[in-house]
Amino acid sequence: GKYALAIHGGAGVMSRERMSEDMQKRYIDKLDKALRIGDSVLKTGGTSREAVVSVITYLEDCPLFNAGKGAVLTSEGRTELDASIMDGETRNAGAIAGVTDIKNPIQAALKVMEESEHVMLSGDGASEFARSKGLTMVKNSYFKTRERLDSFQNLKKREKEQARIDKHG
Amino acid sequence: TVGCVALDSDGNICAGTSTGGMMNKKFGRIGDSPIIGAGTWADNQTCAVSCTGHGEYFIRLTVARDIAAHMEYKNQILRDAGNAVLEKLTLAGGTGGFIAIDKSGNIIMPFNTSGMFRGYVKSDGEKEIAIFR
Repeated sequence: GKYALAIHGGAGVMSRERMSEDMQKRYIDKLDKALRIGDSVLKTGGTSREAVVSVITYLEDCPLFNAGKGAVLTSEGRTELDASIMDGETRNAGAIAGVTDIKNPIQAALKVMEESEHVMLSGDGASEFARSKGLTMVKNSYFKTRERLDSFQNLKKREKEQARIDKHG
Repeated sequence: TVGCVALDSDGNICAGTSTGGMMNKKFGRIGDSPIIGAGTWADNQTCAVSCTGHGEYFIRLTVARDIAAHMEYKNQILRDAGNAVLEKLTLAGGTGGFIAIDKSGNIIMPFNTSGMFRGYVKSDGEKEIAIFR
């Protein structure tokens, strides 16, 4: 039968003009691999649900994108992740929000959809649920990359400088 | 944010979205990505959608569900529904975009901001990957 799959890697991350040729190639390679993963699942009779989870798990593990490993940092300097999934056949859905220790949030969202009576779990409760379902848990430091830490520190430095300039008494 | 929408050979569609949210966010801010109807939606009768962009706008406009609603209640095809909702988003001042697929395998990937990473593949071998300005 006929199948198809589309992916996105975020919005406004970095315009093409600001990316080096090498960086563009890295992104394209990762997107290509993600498409090949999804294509392979669907070609061998896998479900759209399996394809979506396989593709997003791969993108979450790739530090180039703002999801899973390589996600941006909060004001407190940690990562907080969200994910959701919806199945068109059943209109069942699952989501998790504000988690800090689930390696692949999309897999947790899938578990919420498939193995709970709920639609969305958040924070510590979502982590407890994921742990109880045997998902891989990691320390928050797993998600942090050098690039994200540098961006965060630069932002904080600018904020501090702005606060100094804005001090009118 | 990353997202994926798919149609399988049984004719079922699915959508998923995953994100780290906004850089420097405070107060446990949650965007549209985990909110069903805002950042993610799927219904075999209409379409599957995954969004990316300024989450507060996608939540207020229930962007993902709105695309499906345009198809459901106005009998619009996916492309027209997507264009109508992107226009609403733009007029409201929201930035971002979405990917969507319908039960026939039609794909749309509209957006109104820079730095968009997109790709799709179909069973007939058609494939495209792009980084939009």
